[in-house]
Amino acid sequence: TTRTPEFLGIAGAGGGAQGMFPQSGTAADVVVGVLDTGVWPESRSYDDAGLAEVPSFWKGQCMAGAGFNSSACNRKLVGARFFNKGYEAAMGPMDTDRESRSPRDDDGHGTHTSSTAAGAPVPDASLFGFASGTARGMAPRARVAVYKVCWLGGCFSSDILAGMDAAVADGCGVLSLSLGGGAADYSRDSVAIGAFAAMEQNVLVSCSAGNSGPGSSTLSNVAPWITTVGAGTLDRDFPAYVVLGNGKNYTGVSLYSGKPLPSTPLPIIYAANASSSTAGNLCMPGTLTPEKVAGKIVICDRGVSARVQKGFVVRDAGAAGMVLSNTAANGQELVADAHLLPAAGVGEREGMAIKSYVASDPNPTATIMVAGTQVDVHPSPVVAAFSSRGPNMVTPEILKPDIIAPGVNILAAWTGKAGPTGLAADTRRVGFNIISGTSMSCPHVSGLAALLRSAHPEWSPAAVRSALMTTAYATYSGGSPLLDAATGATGTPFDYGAGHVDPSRAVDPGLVYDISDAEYLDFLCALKYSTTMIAAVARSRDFGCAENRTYSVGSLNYPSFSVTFSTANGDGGESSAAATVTHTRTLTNVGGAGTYKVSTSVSGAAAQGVAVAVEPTELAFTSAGEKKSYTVRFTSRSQPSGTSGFGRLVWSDGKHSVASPIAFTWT
Amino acid sequence: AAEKRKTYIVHMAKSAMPAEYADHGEWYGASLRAVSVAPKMMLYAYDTVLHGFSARLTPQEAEDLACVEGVLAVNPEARYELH
Repeated sequence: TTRTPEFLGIAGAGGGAQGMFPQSGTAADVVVGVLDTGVWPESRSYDDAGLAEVPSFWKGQCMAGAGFNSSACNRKLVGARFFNKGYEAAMGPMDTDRESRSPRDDDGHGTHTSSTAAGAPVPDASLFGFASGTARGMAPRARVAVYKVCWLGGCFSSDILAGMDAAVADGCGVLSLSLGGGAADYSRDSVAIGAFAAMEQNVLVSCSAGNSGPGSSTLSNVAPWITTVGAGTLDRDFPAYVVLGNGKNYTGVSLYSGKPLPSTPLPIIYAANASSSTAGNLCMPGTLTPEKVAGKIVICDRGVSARVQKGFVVRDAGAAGMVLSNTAANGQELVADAHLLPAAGVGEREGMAIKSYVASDPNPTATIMVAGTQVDVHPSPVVAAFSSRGPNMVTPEILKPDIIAPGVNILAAWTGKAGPTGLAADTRRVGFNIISGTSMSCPHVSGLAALLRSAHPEWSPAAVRSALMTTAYATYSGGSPLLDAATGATGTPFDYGAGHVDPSRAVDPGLVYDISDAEYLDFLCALKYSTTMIAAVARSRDFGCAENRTYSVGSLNYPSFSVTFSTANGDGGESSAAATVTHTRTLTNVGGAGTYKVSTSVSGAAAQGVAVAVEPTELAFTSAGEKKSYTVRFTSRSQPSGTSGFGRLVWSDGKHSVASPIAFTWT
Repeated sequence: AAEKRKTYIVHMAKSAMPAEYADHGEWYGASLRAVSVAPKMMLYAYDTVLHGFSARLTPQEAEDLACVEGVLAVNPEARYELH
């Protein structure tokens, strides 16, 4: 967050988007509720200087507990609660030497996410000098309320529901959840259930998409009333150079800041050749032979265990340094860590080259040089390899993720209870840490949503999400499509949804796709949910799907399109028959008068055969709040099952561009 | 039985509360006691995002509770992970 405001174009002179967004202390005051591991209230990111009194609508509490006084809250950190009953019921009494039965963050994750969303500006922030600058949340004048629902043993749904219950009742306007579970239907998914009620009560819920990429269909939090956020890179790197004895030099990344390696090269060995384990290449605990690695640089492959733990294992075995090589699963994506020993992470290609040298040279040597912080790195953003991908396994007709935001090598506030690696052996303490994940991208969007809610208090959660999505960009400034770090090739809407968030455009989207509570209920009817299942999602309202009405998932007024073709869509049932899928949408004018014209495009060989017909092709709006509907017919011949293609549908009045991604799949 | 207990999320039809109860918490407690003699099994009563409660139940108790009038669904708790 010393870089993301600039990267997102919201770095105003006074610490954030002054020109576009109103100040606190007005009716537009927004509280961002963060359900996570708690908070380290002493962090400078919760300084409340310059903030007006806590808004009168706020009903939250500052719960006292172990090592946490109720006086820890202020006009920035307006609430702090903890929910541990489910955790302790499932796991037994917590070890109070290791974690606090209070809102205090013993882990760091919750402090990082909440300060990313709405932390106050903190000058001279850095991690060991890396990424130095002014750290600030995306909504630096919004308030923060933390709900500790995650513990060392995990996050339990009974606690998460209790946290969401309290956060909505307290008056949060945005909820940020950087957590997820397995795919489940919405009536059994506690986050989806809690988010539905939050949405009904005018609360926007932003969730992380998950870190299970780059495999397909790996998403979490896919309910359409949730804003699902994937991760992309920034234009910032932390280069390190692995210089080999043969004179070749490979660039990687590092956040190591301790005593450097000697300038004279050291022997280098591949961990697979320094272990009696069949998976010795992974540098798992207890697998390295100390006599073989002592004083050397060890090459480890990524996977299975945490990256920082591999560094600890290598150091513990007596090695001098580590080269951490990506595998095919990570491609060329470089994720930096504050390792305990001199170390560099390298891409798959560089890792293979280094391993090849080590295998071919009888006396291989190397050294590692850490080079600090580099900005203006291009291309950026690139979809993070780890970011979970579509298609949506729960409801394929809803395209997810919705959007991507910065989630790689993000600096934000940290706990005083744990070191930057989070390892017990790491006794270092830092005010800020640099970590990666969709956990980091989610609070970026939560903070941006708070800014939009502040600028447009009358917008519904769906309208805010629509504004973020339809103004997102899916190409670089030169027009070429966003890339995927996993492959180095062009990404797709299954990777980035509508694209990368662009808040300065989102504040003035022109038109929005709004969705009412009733439309979400119709969506559940379209999914053929029983009355009981609907009641579980939408609470015990007296609601039943009408027997004489046809419900369609394609009618949900979503800002993106996921079109699934199957033989069942065809009029003759034959596999070669043309199939037509129809979606309807309604646009609401949130700008001035204007006439919008539609354009469509498709990409990929399979999509070239899809005819996209929009009716009408022009929509004229004369006043704010006016609504106009349109229909899109997607017609395609059959394709082999599993084929996919993509496209884009854009309404433009010459000033605004209201863009929707399209994903086609054939089953 | 205590060892077999797990946490379940119990969804209740709020409008189905019998008139004899003064509030929903009382009704939730009575519903729980109808299937379980174990004390203090309720973890949370929810009101804002869910009508219902979470409780520690044996599989049999969960099955029995699902048949109690006013109970919409009894779902086992899930564990989530930080991303």
